[in-house]
Amino acid sequence: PDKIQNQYYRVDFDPETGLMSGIHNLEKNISLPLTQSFYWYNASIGNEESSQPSGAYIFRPNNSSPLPVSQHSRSYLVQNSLVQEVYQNFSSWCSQVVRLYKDQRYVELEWTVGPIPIGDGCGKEVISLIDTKLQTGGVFYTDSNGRQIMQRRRDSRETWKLNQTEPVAGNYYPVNSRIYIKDKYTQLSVLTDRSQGGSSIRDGSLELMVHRRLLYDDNRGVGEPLLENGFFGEGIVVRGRHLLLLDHVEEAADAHRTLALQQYMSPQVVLSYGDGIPYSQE
Amino acid sequence: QSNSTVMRRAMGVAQHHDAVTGTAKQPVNNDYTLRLSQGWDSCQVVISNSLSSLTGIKENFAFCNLLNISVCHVTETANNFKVFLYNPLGRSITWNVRLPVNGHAYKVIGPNDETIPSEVVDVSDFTKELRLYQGRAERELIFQGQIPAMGFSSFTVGKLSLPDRFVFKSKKGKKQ
Repeated sequence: PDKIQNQYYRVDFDPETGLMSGIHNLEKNISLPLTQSFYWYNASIGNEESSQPSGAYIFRPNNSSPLPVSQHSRSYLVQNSLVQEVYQNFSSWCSQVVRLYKDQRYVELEWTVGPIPIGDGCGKEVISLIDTKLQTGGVFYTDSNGRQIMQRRRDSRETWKLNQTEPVAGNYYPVNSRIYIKDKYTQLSVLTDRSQGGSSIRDGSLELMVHRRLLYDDNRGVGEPLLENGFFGEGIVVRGRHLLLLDHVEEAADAHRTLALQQYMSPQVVLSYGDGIPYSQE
Repeated sequence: QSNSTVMRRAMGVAQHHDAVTGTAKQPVNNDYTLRLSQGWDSCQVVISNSLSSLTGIKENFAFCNLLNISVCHVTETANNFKVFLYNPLGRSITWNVRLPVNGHAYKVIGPNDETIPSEVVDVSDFTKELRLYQGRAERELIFQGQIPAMGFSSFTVGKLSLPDRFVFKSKKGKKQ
């Protein structure tokens, strides 16, 4: 597949790598070249600078550069009138569906990650990373329980002079419902369906941690590594959604606030065989 | 008897900082999960009673908690079923419904007896693999439902038999 499109959005794919290569808000005539893929940070087990390993409390990768789960994805397209989907398979434990429903003013990414393999002896902290050319000047935004949006500046704190010793973890922030980056004209917002950690480690990039599986305790009290084994001892699988919105800066809040509320208070689906009997409270 | 207190208690326990951040020991996390699950089971009775009052029909309501991996006993096994969508928002919305099914085509009737456009797509191999032995749906039924503000819509879904031109005939003349 090279693209999917509805009346509001178009998503382009690189035919060689199978990865997303751009999104377009057709209604507002905004285009943003980007790449999106899954990477993992190799969890630190302690080094010369600090013996602190990555664990339940502490996120501490042993390198600032995440490793790609795969350089490309095997993809196929499902195209109907109500929904268009590109299924991307990155590895045996990482896949994603890029989805556009009819009349839908956002792009849906449904990711499935796990069980994270640990046979190589490496703890892994898996992220979904979006890279764009937006000139963000080290600034990104995360929400605080879906209420106040906080401006975050890379390698900086608002009220004291920071000596940054952890270039990745020191720039991670809680994301309860959304994270966004913007330049003067364009804003890319990502809504989450659960609380995650997120950051913008480089200008124009945006990342969210979707899953982690670690081999060592971080010596902060829990006394065991973050190593959920699941039913068969191979680790657990998580499936979640990220919703992408591309908009003009001054109009973006209208879209992401409305959609985030709809995600947070989403409709309840109830089913029945339809063989009920008449009922009244009397 | 319905009671939302079980969920309120579970939510109260889950305010502990270890529950919020996931830094508890694994058996403690399992206990948080169990309490929330029991709370949700209890709330399902509350919702069922409410829906019975609102619709005037006492149904055997089902809440498919594994819809995210395309598992739902009702929709997988029944030829006809009803779908209720409750919208807690203060504005009407359109919601995309995806239900695991085994038929090839379905007719969806909306709250005003109108036919709602629907499609059936295959469940991905990845989903089939990860749901293990829990569900057997080969396909998913997709339709878009309009739901009023702070209210509900009900949809009736019926399996369609394929027209004859889609049914292969073997050399022996038996329909397959």
